[in-house]
Amino acid sequence: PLNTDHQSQFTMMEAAFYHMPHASDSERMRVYLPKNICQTPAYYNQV
Amino acid sequence: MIPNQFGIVGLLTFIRAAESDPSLVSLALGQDLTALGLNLNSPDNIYLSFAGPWADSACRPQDMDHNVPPEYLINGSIREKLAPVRLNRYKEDLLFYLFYSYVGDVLQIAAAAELYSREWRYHMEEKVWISQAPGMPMVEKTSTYERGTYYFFDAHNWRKVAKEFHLDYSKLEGRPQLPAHV
Amino acid sequence: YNDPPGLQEKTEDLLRQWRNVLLSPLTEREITQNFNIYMHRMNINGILKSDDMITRFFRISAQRCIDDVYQLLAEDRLNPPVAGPKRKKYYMACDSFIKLVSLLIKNTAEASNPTPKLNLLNKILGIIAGCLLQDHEEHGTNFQQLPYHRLMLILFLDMNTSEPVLESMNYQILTAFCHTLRIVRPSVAPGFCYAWLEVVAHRAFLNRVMALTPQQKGWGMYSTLLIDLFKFLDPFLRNTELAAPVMTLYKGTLKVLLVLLHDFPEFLCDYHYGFCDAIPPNCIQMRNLILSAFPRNMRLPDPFTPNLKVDLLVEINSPPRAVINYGTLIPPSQFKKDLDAYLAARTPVTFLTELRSNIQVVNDPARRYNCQLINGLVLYVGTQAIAQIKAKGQTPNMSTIAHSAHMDIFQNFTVDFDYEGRYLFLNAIANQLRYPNSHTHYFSCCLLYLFAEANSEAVQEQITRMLLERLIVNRPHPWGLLITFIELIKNPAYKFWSHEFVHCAPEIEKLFASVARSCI
Repeated sequence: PLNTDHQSQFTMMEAAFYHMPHASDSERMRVYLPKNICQTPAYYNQV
Repeated sequence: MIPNQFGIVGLLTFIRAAESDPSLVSLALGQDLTALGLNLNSPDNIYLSFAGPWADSACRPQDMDHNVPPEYLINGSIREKLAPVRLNRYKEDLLFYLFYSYVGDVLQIAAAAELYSREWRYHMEEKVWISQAPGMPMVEKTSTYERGTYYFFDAHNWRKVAKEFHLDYSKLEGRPQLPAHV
Repeated sequence: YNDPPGLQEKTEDLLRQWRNVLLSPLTEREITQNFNIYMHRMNINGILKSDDMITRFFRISAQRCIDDVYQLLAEDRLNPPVAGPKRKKYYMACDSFIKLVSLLIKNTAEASNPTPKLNLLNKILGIIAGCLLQDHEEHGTNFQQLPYHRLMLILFLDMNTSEPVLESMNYQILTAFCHTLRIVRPSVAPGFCYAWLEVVAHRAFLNRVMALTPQQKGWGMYSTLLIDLFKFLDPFLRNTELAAPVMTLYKGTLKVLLVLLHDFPEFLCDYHYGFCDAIPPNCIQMRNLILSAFPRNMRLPDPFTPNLKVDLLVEINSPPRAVINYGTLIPPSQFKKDLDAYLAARTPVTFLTELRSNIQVVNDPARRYNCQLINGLVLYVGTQAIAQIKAKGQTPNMSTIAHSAHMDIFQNFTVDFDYEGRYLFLNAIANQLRYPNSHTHYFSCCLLYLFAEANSEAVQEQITRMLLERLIVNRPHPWGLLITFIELIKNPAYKFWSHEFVHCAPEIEKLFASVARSCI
């Protein structure tokens, strides 16, 4: 069983889980051609 | 035999549980680590294009910071003063560049739509762009397919190559649709 | 506290002026060249007149950026934008403030004097960490990692560019960031754990800490950060069912370890012991991944090679790469004195009878044995045994490892401990089965000897179970594990196939048969 300390840690982790970092949070802003992720057809090349 | 989780029977319980409830044994049987979006067979280092612990694929070239001369860095304020991106004014070369490097991005679809409007067609199985080769007669044409010599865009050698194709119309992509909010 | 009157307004005004500088159509170079004009303005406002004032200015500015992001997030929650939030608006305030900080750091004092620059860097990092911990405390589950993640990461990218003024202090800059990441490590700020791993695993950070920093001087700091992460995950990984937030962090950690295995296997070789000490015993795949690392200049013989003569391999007598202080594996105590005395004289026998009580934990509901002590004891005793065998000009084999103080201790674990204690002990031994080296060789012989000399079939079953659970998990599998298991099932001396537990169920029998087929 989790002790109270770990239980409260889990609560905070779970809260953060619902607003995970986005890829662009870790990148400088692209002012000219900003990243605009979208679902492209699977048959397009993906890499 | 040992009657608890420290013996073979205990492990057998896990193995059997794995069949019924895969989420239960993720630690004990692990996952297929080759399916985590990392190119583990790459002969080169992969950390420089590692897109982070939650990404499903590697960084694209344009996602990565390169030390460029400060003049190359576009200042946020003059962004609006620069000419907007207009794909219909660009040559095919640039359209193919955008299609092949902006994977998973709106720009890939936008470039595809512009290529389509210039009579290129994307072959969904061969995964190549194809267009009519001027002056090359069609050998055969039916309601479902046509055969003849066409240009296809060879992305590895970055050029148009003439080639004989049996074009099954059902394998050619229709007009690419830009996402509603773009 | 006690900010001078008007400082808040002055700071906001200066930040606004700075935003205008950035919005002016100046190029990057012009902004840098004109920066001293802006610094002069800060000076007139008294911001640069004392260390205390700069600290206050940084704190008020950082808080301003953080509040800005919280407000934008709150607005988006109230009126969700149609086309999904454009994240870049969250970045504006943070990015422009960090640009100001970076230019201040680079332009403070002359280029050849790094100290004032590093003081400013540590100051701003301390303020970001301080605001984060205070906010984490106050906001609780409403804490937002985004502003702190953005401030820290953009500052790192700015400090990581290859500019002459930074080159001379890259190592100190990296140290400052590693210290800050320790202060806000997941067990202290669990609400920041995902952003924390984003920063720790960022390609620019990996590049700096693992590759660019000379003589691998960043590796020790990085191993400490990873151990912080394993320790945080530990209590949540002990159960078989992982909650989604835990699974996400666990899988993210696996990915980072995979990148390290692929690009920096020597790093995992060096720090494997500390990592396996912190990873819970049931995280079999993660541990296998770390133990599978081997130096890139080494060619591993296929474990399934028929008649592979392990003891004839060139590397088998060389000690492994490892950054371990063997002297401190076991904390100085009466127990350590008794252990050394027993190893030296193989008496008193009471050392053995009291061994279990020395290792058991009585006042902790989450565990009954001191796992770290078992791991340390096994490695300490094993390395002493290897040294002793080597000193006699011998190599480890079934006879040279037998009838010794070292083997007395190991056999005591098999006869005097219960199932759990024995399982943890066998795990500690199996954690040494890696690529060809003297430890892998000795501990492989050890395991096979304990199997052959076992006084009960239960011991043999547990040895088999511990090997099997490491083999049925998805790849990768450590080389030393494979050769040990193959020897066990192939060598008729161990009578492996005669045991009931080998035939207890069709799946188990099939597993053994498939391994047997692969190596015959």
